[in-house]
Amino acid sequence: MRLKKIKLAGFKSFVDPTVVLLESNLTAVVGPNGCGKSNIVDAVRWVIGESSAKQLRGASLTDVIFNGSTHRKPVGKASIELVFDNTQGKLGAAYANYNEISIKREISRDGQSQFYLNGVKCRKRDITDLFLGTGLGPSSYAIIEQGVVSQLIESKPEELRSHFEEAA
Amino acid sequence: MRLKKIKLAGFKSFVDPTVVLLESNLTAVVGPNGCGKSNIVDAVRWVIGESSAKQLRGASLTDVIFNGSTHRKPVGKASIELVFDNTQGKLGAAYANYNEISIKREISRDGQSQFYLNGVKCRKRDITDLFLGTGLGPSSYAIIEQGVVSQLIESKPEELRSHFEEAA
Amino acid sequence: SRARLKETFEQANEHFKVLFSKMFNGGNASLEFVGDEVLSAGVLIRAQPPGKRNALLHMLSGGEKALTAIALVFALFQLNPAPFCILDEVDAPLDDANVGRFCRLVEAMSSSVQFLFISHNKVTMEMAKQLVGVTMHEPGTSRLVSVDIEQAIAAIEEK
Amino acid sequence: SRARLKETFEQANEHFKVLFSKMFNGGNASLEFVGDEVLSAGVLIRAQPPGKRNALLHMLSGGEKALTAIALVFALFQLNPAPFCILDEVDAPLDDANVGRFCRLVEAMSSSVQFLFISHNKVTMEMAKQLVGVTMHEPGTSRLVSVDIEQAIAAIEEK
Ligand SMILES: Nc1ncnc2c1ncn2[C@@H]1O[C@H](COP(=O)(O)OP(=O)(O)OP(=O)(O)O)[C@@H](O)[C@H]1O
Ligand SMILES: Nc1ncnc2c1ncn2[C@@H]1O[C@H](COP(=O)(O)OP(=O)(O)OP(=O)(O)O)[C@@H](O)[C@H]1O
Ligand SMILES: [Mg+2]
Ligand SMILES: [Mg+2]
Repeated sequence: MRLKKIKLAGFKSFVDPTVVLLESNLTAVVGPNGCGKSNIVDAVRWVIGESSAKQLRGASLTDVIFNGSTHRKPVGKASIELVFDNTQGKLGAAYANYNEISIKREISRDGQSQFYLNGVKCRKRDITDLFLGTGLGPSSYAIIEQGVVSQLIESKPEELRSHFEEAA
Repeated sequence: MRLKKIKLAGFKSFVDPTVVLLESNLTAVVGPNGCGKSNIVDAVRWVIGESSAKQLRGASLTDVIFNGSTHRKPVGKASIELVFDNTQGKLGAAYANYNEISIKREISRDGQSQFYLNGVKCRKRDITDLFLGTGLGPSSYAIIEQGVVSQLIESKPEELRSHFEEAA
Repeated sequence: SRARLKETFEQANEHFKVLFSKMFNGGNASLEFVGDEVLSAGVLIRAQPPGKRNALLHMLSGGEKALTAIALVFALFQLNPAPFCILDEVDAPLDDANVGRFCRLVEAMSSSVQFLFISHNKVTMEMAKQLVGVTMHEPGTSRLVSVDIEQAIAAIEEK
Repeated sequence: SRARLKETFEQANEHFKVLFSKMFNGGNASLEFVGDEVLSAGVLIRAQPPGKRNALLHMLSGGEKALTAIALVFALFQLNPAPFCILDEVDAPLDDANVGRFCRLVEAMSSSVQFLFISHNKVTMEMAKQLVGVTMHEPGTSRLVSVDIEQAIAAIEEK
């Protein structure tokens, strides 16, 4: 299963609909300080179910919604979609027949989130279940945010254990 | 008042007596990962009175004493000396007449530290008093350790205040 | 179950030892269980760069800690490859020789793992097969911009 | 005393505003007292890079936070210059354009402040008037080695 696309709209500094196409296994995201690179990482963590505002560098969950710039007004909604190529049928039993799997999350100013699986409304649990046991679960070792690489090995022995459970 | 020399012996990875001569106002310390650059920064913090082992990346205060390598045995003592050029007489009233001021700290395996001021034994307080009000006090903004530059502005408002008191 | 976790742990330890010594060009590392009961034990990491006696994590340098953490993440990936791996400036504390070793390891793993990485380092950018440029031409709003490797490097050199 | 702290604070705020906009080529920043009583008040930092509406610290990027912190430290130095300033890889999160701005600021301040800095970045090394090389030729033990700038850069390029 390969991640093909990341679609962002109204999410943090990506106010206009933007599609990041991932065409290789070695994709580098580059650009000056403050241009929005780590916001793309936050987008991926958010759509797979991240529920802590602090982990997303915000004070509240609605901080992920574009809150304006000198030229633009804030918007009312943020949405992120990941599109996976599942032609090898690796993902969850129920979806083994789908060649493409898309997961999407939207949030509006009232703080309510809505999840979608292949365009159909679903619960957050359906998304987190999809990734259970793939290493992308809650204590995921697959995403290393900025500045925390060394903290990974400085965490307490109990915390480290959860990474092994995730990998088991 | 300029820092002219840093003398290290038995301190962390600097087992042999080493003198760092500071000949300009723009001195860069360079070298591969793990070669001992940050140990020099720890040496300066330690000799001016740092008392927290954790701040010195150790579990106990005697962790600053060279504890061996594949070719060398551990040693029993660590010592750091800073030599200042005080020809402009900027440092503390009692020492205004000295052209050179040297502060030194030694520690042995029993954990006992001994401070020296111009070669004469003194108390830790004599050293910390020397730097009082110069920005090198306990909440010093003059030394930024590795990896903590952003934490400086993330500290709580009360902690930030102590930097201003130091500068006042 | 207990047997499964124990087996996972042993395998992770094997991978970690191999990857650590690739990252450091030698040295030793290991993972140890802390506590009697496997199902509630913690994990302790020992890491000893080549030539050093110390194996305690807190005495490692900034760069040595980053390399050790990367070796651990990659060991977990070899055990159970997640759909993708995202690395946000993990090469920032590394000197150029270690950035080179890191890149060679990522390249080798990219045959079975999809990497998305962020970096300001030219050596790491050159490893990429695809570059995604992000810009704030319009201040405050992010947009993608197509970028090729010469352009990215030139933009850095120019400034 | 209260009046002295208030005055220090006001001056620091002035310096901080100027240095912030030098570091960011624009934008606004300020320091605010939090709480009624000056002698026990906390300090809140507002930092707004050019073109952005947000001025809260937690929403800044990694590089923006480092630049803001450096501007604050230098503001305190302008208020009360300590005998020296030691910077350990503060340039690691910065892109090359910001490393350039950082170096120009350090150079300007070096007429009255003694800097000792550690870096793996060639641009920052080139700013130095004196290079101190550290090596572990004998594994596990540190020794100084004389290094000139061409050598330091070449050693980096080679690897
Ligand atoms: N909800 C939001 N609305 C508008 N802008 C936002 C929002 N959340 C964050 N931002 C902006 O996004 C910028 C940070 O982007 P990001 O952290 O992705 O930068 P980066 O490219 O990773 O930079 P660096 O190289 O310094 O790490 C900040 O300047 C911040 O103001
Ligand atoms: N008491 C000690 N005895 C012997 N070696 C020590 C002692 N304390 C620390 N060390 C060694 O010093 C090394 C760390 O040095 P330091 O942190 O100065 O590296 P550095 O040059 O700053 O590297 P980086 O570029 O990765 O930050 C470690 O490998 C550690 O084992
Ligand atoms: Mg970032
Ligand atoms: Mg270091």
